[in-house]
Amino acid sequence: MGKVIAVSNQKGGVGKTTTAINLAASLAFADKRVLLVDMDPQGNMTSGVGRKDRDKDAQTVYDCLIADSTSGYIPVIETDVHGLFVLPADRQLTGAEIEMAALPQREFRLKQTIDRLRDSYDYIFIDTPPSLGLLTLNALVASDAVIVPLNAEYFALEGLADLVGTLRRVQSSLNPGLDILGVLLTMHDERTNLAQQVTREIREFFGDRVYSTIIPRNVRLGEAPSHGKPVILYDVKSKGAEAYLALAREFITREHAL
Amino acid sequence: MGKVIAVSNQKGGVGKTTTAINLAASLAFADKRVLLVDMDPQGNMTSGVGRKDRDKDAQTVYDCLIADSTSGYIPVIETDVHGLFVLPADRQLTGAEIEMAALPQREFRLKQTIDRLRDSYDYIFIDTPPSLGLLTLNALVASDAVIVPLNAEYFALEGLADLVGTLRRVQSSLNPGLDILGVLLTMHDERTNLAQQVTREIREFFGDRVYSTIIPRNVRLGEAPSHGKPVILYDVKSKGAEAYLALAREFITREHAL
Ligand SMILES: Nc1ncnc2c1ncn2[C@@H]1O[C@H](COP(=O)(O)OP(=O)(O)OP(=O)(O)O)[C@@H](O)[C@H]1O
Ligand SMILES: Nc1ncnc2c1ncn2[C@@H]1O[C@H](COP(=O)(O)OP(=O)(O)OP(=O)(O)O)[C@@H](O)[C@H]1O
Ligand SMILES: [Mg+2]
Ligand SMILES: [Mg+2]
Repeated sequence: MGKVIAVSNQKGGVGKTTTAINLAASLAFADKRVLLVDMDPQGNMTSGVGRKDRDKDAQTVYDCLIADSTSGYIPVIETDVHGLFVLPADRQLTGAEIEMAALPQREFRLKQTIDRLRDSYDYIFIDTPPSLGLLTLNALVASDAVIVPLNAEYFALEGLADLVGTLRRVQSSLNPGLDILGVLLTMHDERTNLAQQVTREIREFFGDRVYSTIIPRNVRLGEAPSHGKPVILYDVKSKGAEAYLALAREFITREHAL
Repeated sequence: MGKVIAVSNQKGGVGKTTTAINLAASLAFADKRVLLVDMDPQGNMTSGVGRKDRDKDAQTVYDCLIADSTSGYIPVIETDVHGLFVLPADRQLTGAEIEMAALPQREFRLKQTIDRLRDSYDYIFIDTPPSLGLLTLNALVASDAVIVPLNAEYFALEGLADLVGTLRRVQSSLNPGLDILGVLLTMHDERTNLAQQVTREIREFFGDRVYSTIIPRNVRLGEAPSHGKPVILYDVKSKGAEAYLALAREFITREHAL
């Protein structure tokens, strides 16, 4: 029975997609069977694993959301990493938010598809867009837990109250089991006072839910997506790859402790 | 007759809010009368100028969008910078996108308010959220031109096609005069190959619409918002402040050349 995890923070550019791809790829390297689900109309997760320029008529997660998805084909495809799969997105997803608003069970559209996939994977990671709209809501309703990436800066810290508020509302009405699995500090430059101050505030607020693994700012993480590869395939000796491999180890240790 | 400029890029975390605040503040320092309009439910622009924790009942841009805004009070307030004003946002704006979808003229709601303000300012800058939904659409319809901030990384480059496509659609149906005023490279680290490669591609694509001023990565720009101040008030000698003052000079030179 696979565990479903949304990677979410409505603050933009905090490393959601980079975390989803590289944590998932590191777990696949550790012989887990992992599925990535791209719920961002930007399609960065899909291109980050080199699956963006496919046939125009190829099906995507959009088709699962709009059609009656309790039966029928689910367009999951392989990636370059053994054991890592992706349910891709493309620009069609931009229109989904308005189209779904008029559909029945509009918050449960993705869950219907995810529940049919759950038993085929150890872990399913869902990448979300930088907003608290219907696409992110669908991801939160379909998930067992949430990983919150955040850079140690003021605007990201300020946005946490909104995110926690949204998670509480989803817990109370749509998905009672949803919980914050972990908070991950990304793009970290420990030399700055700002990073040290914000990190202190995050640890006070979230306690031991903050991963001890911290992802440093590392240009290899910015370069890897342009080659359509997770960083462990692009440059496994880089600080970025080492950090995500360490995160995967911590993630597995915490899972066993549960 | 003031010029209205949207600061927009659906890619998250590329420096939209930082650019809107610091370019506007630099122009106010040059004796221009400038209005900031916050159309992002995160309210980062509002907190970045120190106006977030106001009275819960205080009116915001939300009230202008939802009410019939051809008459009545517009809640513009002063900032700590002489000549710089702000039409603030708060979390209520999150609901506006769904509420406006059902209203008449839903893309023109902001324009009705902006057109009543235009003659009181030299420049009006509108900050937008990291999406291409109804809030961003309202900002593009209300504007004469768009400034596109972008960090020299792969995902930001990839998103440009979507942004340019949206601008073309807005030009052809809702706002024929809308044009890209300039593309600004932000958070720039010229030592990396990635930045050099992406910068070359941006200049090929946009030609002389790319500002020659480049904003470097500078921690003072990350610190200033936690003090509720534009960087020219927080640390005017920093590289970040110097860069935005240089951008303001280039902006004014280009305006005169038009
Ligand atoms: N640790 C890191 N070091 C350096 N660059 C990074 C790091 N993590 C992510 N990046 C780069 O920073 C940018 C933002 O990261 P990413 O796109 O993963 O964030 P996001 O939260 O998914 O953004 P969005 O809100 O637009 O979905 C990307 O260009 C990415 O390649
Ligand atoms: N040149 C810079 N150097 C260092 N930090 C910067 C720079 N520009 C912006 N920042 C910081 O980077 C983060 C992202 O910038 P900002 O919030 O302005 O981007 P945005 O595009 O408005 O994000 P969003 O998509 O969430 O609205 C912020 O924490 C900001 O303080
Ligand atoms: Mg992303
Ligand atoms: Mg912003």
